[in-house]
Amino acid sequence: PHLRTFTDSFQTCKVQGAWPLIDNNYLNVQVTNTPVLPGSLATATTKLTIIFKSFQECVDQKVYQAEMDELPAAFADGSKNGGDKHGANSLKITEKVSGQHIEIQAKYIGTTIVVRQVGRYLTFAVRMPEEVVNAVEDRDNQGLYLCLRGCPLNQQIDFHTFRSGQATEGRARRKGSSLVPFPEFFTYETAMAKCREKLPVEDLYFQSCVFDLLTTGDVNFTLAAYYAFEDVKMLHSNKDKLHLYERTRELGPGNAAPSG
Amino acid sequence: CKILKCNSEFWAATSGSHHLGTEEAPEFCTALRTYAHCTRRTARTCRGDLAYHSAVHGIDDLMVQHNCSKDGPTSQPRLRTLPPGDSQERSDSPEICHYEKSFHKHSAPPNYTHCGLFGD
Repeated sequence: PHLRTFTDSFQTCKVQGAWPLIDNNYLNVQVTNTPVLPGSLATATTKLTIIFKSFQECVDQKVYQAEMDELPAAFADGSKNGGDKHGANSLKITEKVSGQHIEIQAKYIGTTIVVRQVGRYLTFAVRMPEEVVNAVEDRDNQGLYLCLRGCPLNQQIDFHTFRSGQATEGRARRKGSSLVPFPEFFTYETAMAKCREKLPVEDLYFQSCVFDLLTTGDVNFTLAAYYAFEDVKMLHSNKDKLHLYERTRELGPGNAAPSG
Repeated sequence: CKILKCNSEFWAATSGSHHLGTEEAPEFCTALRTYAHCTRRTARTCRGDLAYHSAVHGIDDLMVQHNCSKDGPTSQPRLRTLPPGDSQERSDSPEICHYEKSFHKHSAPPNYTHCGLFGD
């Protein structure tokens, strides 16, 4: 999936299987990503588990779990708030659109979480105070914490490399090769046109949309990128940083954008 | 069936307390009545569940052992921690449970950050 970290870095990662998105003293979020097509490097989120650790006289420990085609409007124990403690209402789950969009307000840690199901996959967004983000046991050898440290280098996918690969694979596909048929086939141009309908600014959300249409042929990913940007607009505190752009590269002969 | 929740609440309420004498210890009986009340709430969904039935029998035995009456207060009045400062202020939950309020007291408003994951 595409990841925007707490430090506003933007990456496209494989991270197939279960990975810790957030792992601090108050909250654990784990995502499970699966290939969008058999054998594809591109993965998307099919399961998400959020653990709110118990906190003073505010909340008991609460677990929220969402899977593909199952976006519950309650915690795993059936409750919708922090339990029986005095400050239990400082943790609340709200269903915005049944089966498509829920929000979790964790006032005791100043945190807001948005979970959506768009098409067949899940998206996640969070707003969290810096102090809470960095509240980890041992900062030095803090393990994987994707929202804070991004994906390991060997898990990152580079749009450019992909695009040049796509150009060749695209040609192969047109010749009716044995590649898995896509629900819909997009060329780079038609993918851009489709994404521009929802994302007029050609920033990294736009590029993610193009990447997703080229890798899956599934137009739902246009909406995934669109809602991801809607969530940024709602949750990000610096309105000047909503759009992110790729660092420009020196386009030398070896780097010219692939034809087609 | 949420019988385990009743069990954990009872142990939490009674663990760590000094050894209870043979005379009826009011707080122990209160905890037992709360426990019994909790198991009654789960009766419908726990019927047939061994943990539930053993809890119900266990409560009866302990009630007899500690000479507890079935009627009486079922839970300690919640300790109301009023926020420091204006004690007239009504708080629907302790100050500690409102990050922004408690953070605000000490310094400038907190610095928020965002993280998002989407697509493929």
